[in-house]
Amino acid sequence: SLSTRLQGITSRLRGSARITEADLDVALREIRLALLEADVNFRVVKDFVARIRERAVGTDLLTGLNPGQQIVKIVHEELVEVLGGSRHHLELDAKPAVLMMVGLQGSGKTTTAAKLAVRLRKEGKRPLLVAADVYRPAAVDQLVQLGDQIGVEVHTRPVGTPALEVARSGLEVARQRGVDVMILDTAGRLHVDDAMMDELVRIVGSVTPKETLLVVDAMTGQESVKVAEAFHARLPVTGLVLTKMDGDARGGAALSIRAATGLPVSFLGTGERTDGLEPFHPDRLAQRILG
Amino acid sequence: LGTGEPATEATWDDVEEALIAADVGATTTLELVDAARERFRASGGRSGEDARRALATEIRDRLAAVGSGAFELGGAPSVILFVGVNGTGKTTSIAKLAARLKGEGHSLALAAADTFRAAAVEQLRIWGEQLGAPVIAQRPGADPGAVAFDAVVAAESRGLDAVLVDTAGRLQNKQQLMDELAKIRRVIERRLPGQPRHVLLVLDATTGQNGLLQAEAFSREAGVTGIVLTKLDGTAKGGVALAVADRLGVPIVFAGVGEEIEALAPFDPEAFVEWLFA
Ligand SMILES: Nc1nc2c(ncn2[C@@H]2O[C@H](COP(=O)(O)OP(=O)(O)OP(=O)(O)O)[C@@H](O)[C@H]2O)c(=O)[nH]1
Ligand SMILES: Nc1nc2c(ncn2[C@@H]2O[C@H](COP(=O)(O)OP(=O)(O)OP(=O)(O)O)[C@@H](O)[C@H]2O)c(=O)[nH]1
Ligand SMILES: [Mg+2]
Ligand SMILES: [Mg+2]
Repeated sequence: SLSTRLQGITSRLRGSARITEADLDVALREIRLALLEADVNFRVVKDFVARIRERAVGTDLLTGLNPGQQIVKIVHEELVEVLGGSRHHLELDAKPAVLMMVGLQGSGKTTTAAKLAVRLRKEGKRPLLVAADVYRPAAVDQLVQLGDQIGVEVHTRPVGTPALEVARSGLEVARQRGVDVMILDTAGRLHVDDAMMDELVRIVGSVTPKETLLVVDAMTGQESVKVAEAFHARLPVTGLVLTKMDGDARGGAALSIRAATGLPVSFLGTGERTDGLEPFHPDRLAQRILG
Repeated sequence: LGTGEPATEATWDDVEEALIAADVGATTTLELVDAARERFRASGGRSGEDARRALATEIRDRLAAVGSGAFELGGAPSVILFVGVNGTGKTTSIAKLAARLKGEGHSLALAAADTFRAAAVEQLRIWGEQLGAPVIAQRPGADPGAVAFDAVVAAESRGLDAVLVDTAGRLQNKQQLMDELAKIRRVIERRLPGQPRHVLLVLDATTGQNGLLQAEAFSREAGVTGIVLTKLDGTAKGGVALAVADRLGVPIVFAGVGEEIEALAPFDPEAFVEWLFA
C-alpha cells in the first residue's frame, strides 16, 4: 500500500536532521506510481502530485517528525477534498421525475436502474422502469425480468419502436399512473458514436430528466476522463454511479472524473443483486485509491 | 516522436506518457521504454522516427513471441470456454466467433451456461437464432456445469466441430464464483480429456490495471489460453492487454471492434501498435 511504501522510504531517513527536496521527490514519485496503478488519469495525477508537493513544502513537512506519515495524511486529505461530498439525495422534485441512466456498453446501467427502483421505493416513492434499450438482444427482457424480481412495473414497447418513442410514451404512462420517478434505461453507447449521442440528446429534449446518471465501471482506466467529458458536454449529467465496486479495482476513475468534470459520485454499485447499491463515502474511496 | 527531428530525452518522456495514457501501466511502460532505448542505441537510432520504430518493433516482437493473432480450432469437437468479469462482451463475442467459424464451414453449438443473470440465456438464444446455431440451455438457476456437460455430450453425439460455452460474468475476487468456474472447466475436461481446447478471457479495452489482476486470477482458476480484447472501436487503447501478454505470456487472439456480429477480427499486432500511438 502507499502508506507502507512511504513509511519504508521515510524510515530510511530517520535520524537525519531534515528531509530534503530530493527526499520529497522520491516520496512524490511513489505517490504518482500508486495513483497511476489505481487508474487515476495521468493528467489528474500530475496536477494532484503538484498540489501535494505545494502543501508538503508549505507545511514545513520537510522539518517535521515522521514525514512519511504526514505525507500520507496530506494525500488522504487532498483525495477526500477532491472527491467531495456524497450526493445520494437525488433531486427528484417533479411528478413524475425522470432519472436517466447513460454510459458505455456493459457498465451496469440496466442492473443499476433496477437497484435505484428498489432504493426509491424504500424511500416511499413509486417508481416506473422504462426499457428504452431497443438494440441489445434481450435488453428489454432483462429489465422486465429484473422488474419482475423486485415487483416494479416496466414500461416496454413492441420490437421496432424507436428508443425516443419508448421514452416519450413511458413518460406519458408515468404521468397517467401518478408515478413519482421514471427510471429510464438506455442502450450502452460510445461517446464517439455521434448518432447514438444525438439520440440521447433528443431523448433528453423529450423527457427532460431531473437526474442523468453516468454509469461507469470501477475498473475503467485512463479513458475515464475522455468518456465523462464527452457525455458531460452533450448531456445534463448530474452524477456518477461507479459500479462493480465489490471487485478489487481501485476505482481511480472516480477521482479522474471528479477532478476533470466536477461530477459528484452519487452511488456505488456493490454487487450483482438488486440490493447492491450504496451511497458514496469519499474517505472510504480515498482509502481504496491509495491502496 | 515519429519525425525526422533528433530524438531527445523529451521524446522518450512523450513515449512514456503515451503508453501510460494507453493503460499499459507504469511497470510495463518502463520496461518497454528501456528495451526500446536499447534497441534504438544498438541500431544507431537518431531521429524521432527511429525512436518510434524501435518501440513499435519491441512491442510487436513481444506480442508475437506469445503467439498473438493465432487461433487454430483443433480437432472435433473443440470446446471453447468464454470467461471474464461482468459486462466485458463474452456473450457478444461468442456470437461473433460462432459466425466466423460457421463462415469457415464449421458446425457448432452454443452453450448457455450463464444460468444466473437476468435474460442471459435469452440473449444467447437470439444470437443462436440469427446464426442458425443450436443453443444448449437448461432452466435459469440450473448448475452451469450441467449445461456445459450437456453441451459437450451434444457436440459429441451430433459430430459438431465446436461448442462455444458462455459463462456468467464474475469478479475475480469472488472465490466461490471462481471455484464454480474451475468446476465448469473440470466437468468439460473429465468428459473430454484435452478439452476445453480454448479458454478465452474476454477483456474490455477500457479496463485499467485491474486487467492484470483479472488475467492472473482467471489464468490460475480456468487456464486461460487467449484473450479477446473488446470495444476497441471506442477510444480506449487496450494497453493493459499488452501488459497481460508480456507479463503472463497470454496471447491476444481476437479484437472486438463493434456490437455487430461481423465485428470480430483476428488480433493484428501491427494494427494494435498503430492504434497505441494514434
Ligand atoms: N459484481 C457486480 N456486477 C455488476 C454490478 N453492476 C452490474 N453488474 C453486472 O455487470 C454486467 C453488466 O450489467 P448491465 O446492467 O447489463 O450493464 P449495461 O450497462 O446495462 O450494459 P449495456 O446495456 O449492454 O450497455 C452484468 O453481468 C451485471 O450483473 C455491480 O455493482 N457489481
Ligand atoms: N462497442 C462495442 N460494444 C461491445 C463490444 N463487444 C460487446 N459489446 C457490448 O457490450 C455490452 C455487453 O456485452 P455482453 O456480450 O452482454 O457482455 P458479457 O460479458 O456477456 O456480460 P455479462 O454476461 O453480463 O458478464 C453489450 O452492449 C454489447 O453490445 C465491442 O467490441 N464493441
Ligand atoms: Mg443495459
Ligand atoms: Mg453474458
